Amino acid sequence: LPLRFDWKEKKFVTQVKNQLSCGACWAFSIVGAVESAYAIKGHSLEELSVQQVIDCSYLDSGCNGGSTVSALHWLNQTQTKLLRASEYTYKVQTGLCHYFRPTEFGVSINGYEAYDFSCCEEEMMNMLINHGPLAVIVDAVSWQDYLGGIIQHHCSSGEANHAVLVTGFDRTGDIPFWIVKNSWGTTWGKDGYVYIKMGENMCGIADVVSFPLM
Amino acid sequence: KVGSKIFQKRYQIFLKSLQRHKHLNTLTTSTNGTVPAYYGVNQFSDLSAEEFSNLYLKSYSTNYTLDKPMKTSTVNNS
Repeated sequence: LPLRFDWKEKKFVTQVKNQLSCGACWAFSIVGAVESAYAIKGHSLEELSVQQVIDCSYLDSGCNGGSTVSALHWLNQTQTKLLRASEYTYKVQTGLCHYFRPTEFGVSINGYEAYDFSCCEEEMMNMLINHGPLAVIVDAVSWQDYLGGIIQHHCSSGEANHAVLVTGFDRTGDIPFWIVKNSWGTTWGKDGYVYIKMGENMCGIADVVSFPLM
Repeated sequence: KVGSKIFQKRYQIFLKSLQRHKHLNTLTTSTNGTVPAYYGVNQFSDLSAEEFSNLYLKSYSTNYTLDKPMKTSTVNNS
């Protein structure tokens, strides 16, 4: 495994989004994973519709919360084609699920995988490299005040409340860390990203790890 | 408006968040070559911890059987 790897540096990760006052981090996380997986498969990097997932994933509760794994399950089960974000725009609230006539463009998935890597973050690195960015759930209570640097304290495992996207890792320094894309805008954290210490399941980052198959 | 009730309420929450930043920053450990996490004023500093949690921390792990396995793969299943 390389000492440093980041899908963002390889231009396979879309811009950081801002969920604003809608609790749909779970949708931002899995849409980010689908965007990257689609691009890694050789397509262009497209911004896909988070609002479509918020409105249509009946297993979840839209802006009132949801689960990354159930959203992936819905995507796979229904073979829903995710539209471009510009076609099904973000409304910052849960709305009615809109059905569009089949168009030339839409991204569906061919399956998904979900793991508990709390025992083995090395395996998680492997998955990241082989499959693309990983949707994870974390304890983000202390992230309210985060400005930058590597999180090594003030985080619990087994108490997940927020979903994010792991895009890479860096083991070149004394403290190895995961590179994580958040959905609270670019003014939060380090240009919208947060760094989390590897190897101790910090913030529960390895408890529920999922990704789509393309 | 400065001086309004809502301003006073937000200002008190903001002052509390400054105390919280101080506490969070005391436990950071600096190591050669790495920057430990640091905490301070950002766009959430005038929200109470409860408000922040109610607005932004809305993801959960469901009882869904596919949610907690050591390994679940739709490819393997098929």
